[in-house]
Amino acid sequence: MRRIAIINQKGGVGKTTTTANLGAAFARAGKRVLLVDLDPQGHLALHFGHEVSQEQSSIYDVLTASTPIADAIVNLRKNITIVPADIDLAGAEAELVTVMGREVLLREAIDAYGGNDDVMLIDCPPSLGVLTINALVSCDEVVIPLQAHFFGLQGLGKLLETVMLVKQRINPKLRVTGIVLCMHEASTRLATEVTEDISKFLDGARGTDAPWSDAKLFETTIRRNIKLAESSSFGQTVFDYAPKSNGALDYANLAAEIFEDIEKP
Amino acid sequence: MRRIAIINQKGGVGKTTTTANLGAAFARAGKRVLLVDLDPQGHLALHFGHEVSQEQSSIYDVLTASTPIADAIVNLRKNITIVPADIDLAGAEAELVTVMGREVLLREAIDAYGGNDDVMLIDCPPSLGVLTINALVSCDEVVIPLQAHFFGLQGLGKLLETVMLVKQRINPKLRVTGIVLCMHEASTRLATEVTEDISKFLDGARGTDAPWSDAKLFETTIRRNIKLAESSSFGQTVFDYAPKSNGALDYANLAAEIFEDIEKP
Ligand SMILES: Nc1ncnc2c1ncn2[C@@H]1O[C@H](COP(=O)(O)OP(=O)(O)OP(=O)(O)O)[C@@H](O)[C@H]1O
Ligand SMILES: Nc1ncnc2c1ncn2[C@@H]1O[C@H](COP(=O)(O)OP(=O)(O)OP(=O)(O)O)[C@@H](O)[C@H]1O
Ligand SMILES: [Mg+2]
Ligand SMILES: [Mg+2]
Repeated sequence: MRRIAIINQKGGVGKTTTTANLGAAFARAGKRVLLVDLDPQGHLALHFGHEVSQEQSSIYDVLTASTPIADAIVNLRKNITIVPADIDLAGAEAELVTVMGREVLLREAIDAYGGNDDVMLIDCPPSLGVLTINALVSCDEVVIPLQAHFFGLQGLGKLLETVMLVKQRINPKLRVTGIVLCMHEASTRLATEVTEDISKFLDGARGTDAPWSDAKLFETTIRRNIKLAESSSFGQTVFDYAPKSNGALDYANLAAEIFEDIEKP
Repeated sequence: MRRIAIINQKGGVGKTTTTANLGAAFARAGKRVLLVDLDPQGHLALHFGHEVSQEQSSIYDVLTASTPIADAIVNLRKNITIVPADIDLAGAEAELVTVMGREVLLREAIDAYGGNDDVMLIDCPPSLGVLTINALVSCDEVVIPLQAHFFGLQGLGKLLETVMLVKQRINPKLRVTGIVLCMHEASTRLATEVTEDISKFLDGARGTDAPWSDAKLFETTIRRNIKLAESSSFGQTVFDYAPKSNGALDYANLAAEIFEDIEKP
């Protein structure tokens, strides 16, 4: 199972939209997909029209009460299951402060889960706290959604520092697979300049031993497209809601860049 | 001094852009403005071209080492001072878990500060953790930047619940002054529907004793405008960078809605 963490501590750059629609693209191409929501806002399940009830086990119980993943898992669509979040997770940062091995709790739960998925995607909150660290420890790959604005660059450095620390101290297999430009407005000068800066930065890391030394700036960019925002309001992925839109095309193309055996749309 | 917290746990909705440019609009209208950055990302100072150095005291030292605000304050422009954040603040959530009275640390520091400002704006991170709670405890007013997307509504309920709790338990003067639609694309159906839902929700609260019972949905909306994203990349507010843009006009209009004695542009 490929284990991919979807991470960026900058808010609102498309992490959840990417986890949901990339996951849906993988599933449509025949991959079995496990989604994990690590964001207390709990929006990931809503992208599929699934409202999490209080009685249902969530990722919070997995992390704090040793609930097995199998007890928290929900079937969303053909080929897609999810371990949803709920608002209790908001307290996890504080609650886990004194728990020994708090960075490996998720990895233990996933390793114990006997699922036969082809790929797991973990949606992270906009922070580099204990939840995001759990994702970095549990995964081999990181995909970074990024909005080509000034602060996109600012945050990237800090994020990569954290990836490096986790790799050095806890998870030697961790690598950055790539950066995907989201909410992209290619016609703006700002986007062009920021994209260029990211490209140069990645080129400069080639051949080094940094965990991003072979990270791609994905050719596919996820263009700004209102259908992507609308689809979640109907509890649908963009493939259900607007299958011919740029949003659907872009995520299908991104899926093909991530899995060699997925055909371009 | 009016004390206004700029809050929304949803990421990337325009909290920092609003704190910076609304603050600048107030200052241009002659108000003395104190900005406080509670976001570990530390972007607020960058909107004014100020890079925080490690040796400089920041809001982190104010909260954890009883550094007086006067020692951490930086002069940004005429009429604008800031207590900047730095990345150490990322650890504050965990560090403050066991500190007694951790929700009132900021209020104590502000009450002890003898400044003669007319208005204080506090920029919050995308979470409802201890930093945001400190802002709610320190302020009398809340302004909520909100993107008229599906998740804008989702998060609002949770945010208002938190405001209610803080009001009931710690800060009886707390009120929601208003909600400002940011990154607004008025021509989209999604924005129209979400705006209507927010409007109905606020109407339904009139005459109740909820702290949002007289919250306005500001008439001014901050329209999507690339100048607002570009200005920060030059270390400028939109009033320096593009004073004739819609971005500048919108924040000037918002300032006039918030202070009766500020003239409309
Ligand atoms: N390409 C796009 N075009 C238009 N709207 C988009 C696009 N991608 C995401 N959105 C919308 O922008 C908002 C923010 O996206 P999203 O919630 O995926 O970001 P996020 O990084 O997960 O945010 P957070 O940091 O709060 O977790 C959502 O309302 C979403 O529907
Ligand atoms: N009205 C607007 N039009 C175009 N771009 C905007 C607008 N408002 C903000 N932006 C840009 O959108 C991005 C997100 O805005 P901002 O950083 O202010 O949000 P935030 O709520 O403070 O995010 P976070 O949750 O990460 O703190 C920034 O790159 C900013 O420059
Ligand atoms: Mg998200
Ligand atoms: Mg911000």
